[in-house]
Amino acid sequence: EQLFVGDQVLRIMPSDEEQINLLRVLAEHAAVQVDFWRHPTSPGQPADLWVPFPGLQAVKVFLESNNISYIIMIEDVQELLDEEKKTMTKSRRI
Amino acid sequence: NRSTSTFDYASYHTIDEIYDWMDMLVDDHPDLVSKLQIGQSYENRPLYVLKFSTGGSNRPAIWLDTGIHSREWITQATGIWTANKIAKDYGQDPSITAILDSMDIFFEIITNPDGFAFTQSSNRLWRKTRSITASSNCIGVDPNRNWDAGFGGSGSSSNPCSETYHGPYAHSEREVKSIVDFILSHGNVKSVISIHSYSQMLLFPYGYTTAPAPDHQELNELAKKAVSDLAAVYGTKYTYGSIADTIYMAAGTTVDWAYDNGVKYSFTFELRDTGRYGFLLPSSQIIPTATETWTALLDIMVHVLEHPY
Repeated sequence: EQLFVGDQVLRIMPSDEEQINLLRVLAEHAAVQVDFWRHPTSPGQPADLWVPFPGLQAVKVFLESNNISYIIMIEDVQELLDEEKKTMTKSRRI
Repeated sequence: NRSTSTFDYASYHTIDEIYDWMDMLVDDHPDLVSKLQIGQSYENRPLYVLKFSTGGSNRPAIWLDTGIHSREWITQATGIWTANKIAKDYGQDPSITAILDSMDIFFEIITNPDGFAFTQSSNRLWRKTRSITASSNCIGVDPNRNWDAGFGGSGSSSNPCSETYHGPYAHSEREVKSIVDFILSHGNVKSVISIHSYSQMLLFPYGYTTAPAPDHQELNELAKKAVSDLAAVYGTKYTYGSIADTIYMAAGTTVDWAYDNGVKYSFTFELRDTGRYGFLLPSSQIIPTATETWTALLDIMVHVLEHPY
């Protein structure tokens, strides 16, 4: 089973078209495979990017060096998945 | 004694539990619900559709589907709750009773069973089908880029490793082709509603072109009313509009194909976005999400009933 330990999902708030284009470049050329869970659409609309742990630092440097604001929406994807699985097991037992 | 009234709608379930639940729904509502198999997936899983009908022959129909992107579990869970709601409320709620007294509803809950099973066994974040592409070691096609509506255009990728890979040719995916064949052979489907997650949007054609659909005005008004009623339930604010205007150009989508094949009332829901979980919405939010979605869904279905064409 694939694990996502340390992977994060960043919620990015592009402020203009240039930043949106930079995000698209990022997705195409990131050293690790990243995945937009929510695609960049227009300035002010959030874009959510799943980033595997090994690529996190590079992606954050890219965002910060281009003044693209972001928050960490999901701190650790695997923790969330473990929680989901625990809930499923618990309800099945009930 | 297992039945749909003891089923836990506030939890995520395995594919086998959902298949079992389908048979329970049919058992519990034998005069209203039946289960059809419209085809088989790439890995030969059955593609089951629940048919809600009070009789007649080839009545005008509404098609609903959830789970075409397998990792969006909140959509299959919403589908289960909604199907149960339809069955329970027939004969009780005047709107759904009026709809089913003269229309049929077809509901495919696990539209991408291979992907769904894979999210439960190997990769929780799997989105696509599980078909093998000869020229690549990457697997799967985005089933919402595989429809013959601007197939291969912008917003879809020709790279088999991409999450929006459109596939080798339109309708290459058995999961898509089975719906195409079903809707075309039925010939009287008046609405197609495909439920996805997430970003809180109610979208309608077109995605493959920025040109407005001929029925843009009516679809826009209906979407406006639906999202307003949805927001009234828990305050969940949706945006709405055509796919190309509201998010981005996206070629080869379900609702564009349906619309181009004569189905006027074609919509895509993108369900609740709490800003904390993406599509990994906790199971505690299944029933609130399904409840608010039902309000908008019912608005659309009543409009379809009241505006025959």
